[in-house]
Amino acid sequence: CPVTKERDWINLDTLQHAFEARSARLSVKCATQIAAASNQEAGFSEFSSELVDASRAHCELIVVTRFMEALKKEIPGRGVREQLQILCNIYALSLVTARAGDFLVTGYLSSEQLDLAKGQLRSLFRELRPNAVALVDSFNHSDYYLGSTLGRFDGNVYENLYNDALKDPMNASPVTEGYEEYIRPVLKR
Amino acid sequence: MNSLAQERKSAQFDVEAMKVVWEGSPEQVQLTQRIGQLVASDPVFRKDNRVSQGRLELFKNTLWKAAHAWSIIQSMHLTEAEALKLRSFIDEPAYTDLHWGMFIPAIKGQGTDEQQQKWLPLAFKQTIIGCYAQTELGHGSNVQGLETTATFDPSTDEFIVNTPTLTATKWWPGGLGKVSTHAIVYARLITDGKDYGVHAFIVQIRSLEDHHPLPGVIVADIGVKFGNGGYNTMDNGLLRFDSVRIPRDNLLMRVASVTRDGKYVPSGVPRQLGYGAMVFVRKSIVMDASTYLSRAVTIAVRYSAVRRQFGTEQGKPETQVIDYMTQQSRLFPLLATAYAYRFLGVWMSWLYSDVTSRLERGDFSTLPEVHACTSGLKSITTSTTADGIEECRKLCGGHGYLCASGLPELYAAYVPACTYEGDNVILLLQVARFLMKTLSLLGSGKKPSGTAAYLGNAADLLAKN
Repeated sequence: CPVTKERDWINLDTLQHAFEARSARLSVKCATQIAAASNQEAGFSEFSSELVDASRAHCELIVVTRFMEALKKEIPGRGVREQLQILCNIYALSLVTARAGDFLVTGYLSSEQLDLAKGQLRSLFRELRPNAVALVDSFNHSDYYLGSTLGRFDGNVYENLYNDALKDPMNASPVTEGYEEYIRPVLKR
Repeated sequence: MNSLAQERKSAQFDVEAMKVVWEGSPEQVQLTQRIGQLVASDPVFRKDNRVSQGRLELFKNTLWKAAHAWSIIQSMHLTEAEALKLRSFIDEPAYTDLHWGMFIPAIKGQGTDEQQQKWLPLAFKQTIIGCYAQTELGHGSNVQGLETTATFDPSTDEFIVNTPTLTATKWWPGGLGKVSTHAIVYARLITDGKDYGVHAFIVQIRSLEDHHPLPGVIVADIGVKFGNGGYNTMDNGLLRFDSVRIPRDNLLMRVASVTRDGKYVPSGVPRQLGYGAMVFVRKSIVMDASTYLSRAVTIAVRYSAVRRQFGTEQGKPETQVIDYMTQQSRLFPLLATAYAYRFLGVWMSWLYSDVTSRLERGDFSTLPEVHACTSGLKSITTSTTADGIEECRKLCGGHGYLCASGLPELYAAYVPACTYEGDNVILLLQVARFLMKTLSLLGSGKKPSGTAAYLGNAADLLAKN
């Protein structure tokens, strides 16, 4: 991996190569282990956990490359491409750090390069931060569809949580059903 | 100015243009707003009381909504795209999901032209309601292990569908328990004493007159499922057959047919033809993953901007939790993932079109690769989304546990995706078989293609170590 400083990590070719290398190395390692087993099916069963890791790496590579491909197309709108670029880098680098074991065990990355990835990810978070709310607004979900007091578009969360709580059927009367049968006798004792 | 209004002022891009990227076109944005408004303003589609309803009330309420939606679709002459949008905005798992999403595509994919002409008009008008009965009580991902039999009887020109064991009971199909009149039943085709493996049959299970189960059919709901709401709005069913007779041409015959005298005749169309329908279903699953994850992320991002905790300087408000790196490092990758899955879904739509056009030309060359990659993508997107919704709940602190957050119900409705179409880990093992086979063929000079093309470069990817 050619990364020597944090900014090197936001090169799409570098990222794609890292994911391809991780996937190829995990797959080849599994194939070698299975080939060494007494028979193929026994090997497949024995190394099924490793095979799952290799498959996941292959699929995550597909997602990363599809995101990168989408960025190669024309994307109109002020600042839209830049935000998508940040999101793509965050997606890929968060996988690099989350699956650090895969990258380290296959010898593709050093621990220093992993630290650089984490540093770059923090920078990307800071770049994304001012746009986070607008980016979720872009999903175009209505309040009805979200069905969430916490996620209301107007942000008036606490007033609505409070008022809705008071409207809950449990609060229909000041003294609860069951008081006479089950609470009063206890209190009397 | 409240927190979110302040946040929106700081945006550095055109939100309306980003909506077009997310939806795919300005027309789609407009469609979403129009149909979304239609659903939100109709009191029948109210859903804020859903979590306090009991199972039967919940289920009946969903039937009411589905019937009301159907009446709107017909009276307003909605297009297929508008009807699909309407059903998705109602936001409740229902028998209609299976009827339109599985029953009809299965007939289209596996029926002959004549069979499609017979069954599709009935299904489109909902004169019949169908579901997709594959999974059995003792057989999930392993379709080859299914035990239900369909034995041809040449004396009456009928198949006799039978449930030979308890574990052969059909179990889980959505819409089967109480609503569906018909089912696509997967059963072992037996003719002339020989077992030809699992095939798809259309079996009528309820009377079209009084909706009672037909003789020999035992059909029922499988019971209460996880969470408030979720799949409890739907009748996932069990089904048993006691020598139920169906006409010979109820076998979906695009891949193979049985003649009047009981001869099994493959049509020459590879069995992998069914993979085309699977790609369609998986494409929809990936799109759903991006939608569900985006809903959870919207809730968590907005509330993280509203919520303030700690970090006070004298006289100043507490810090917005979205400003904490610990919050960002959990939340922003999920926000990015929602966008990543949307682009993946768009690509899978293209992939489905590509596979379909190839199949029509008799080109089956890309099917193994497409089948493997789409099953793996279904696996990782659904697992990540289910985990992501739960992470978003935790990112909202204690309030995320309230049903008012919308997150518990969202999770309950989504998490079954991890086990339908096959358990996610098993699906990854299918991908692994494909990867191992691809590597084993490298030595013979066969170049991998599509999403596995990079493996052709494996030597280089390894050598740079």
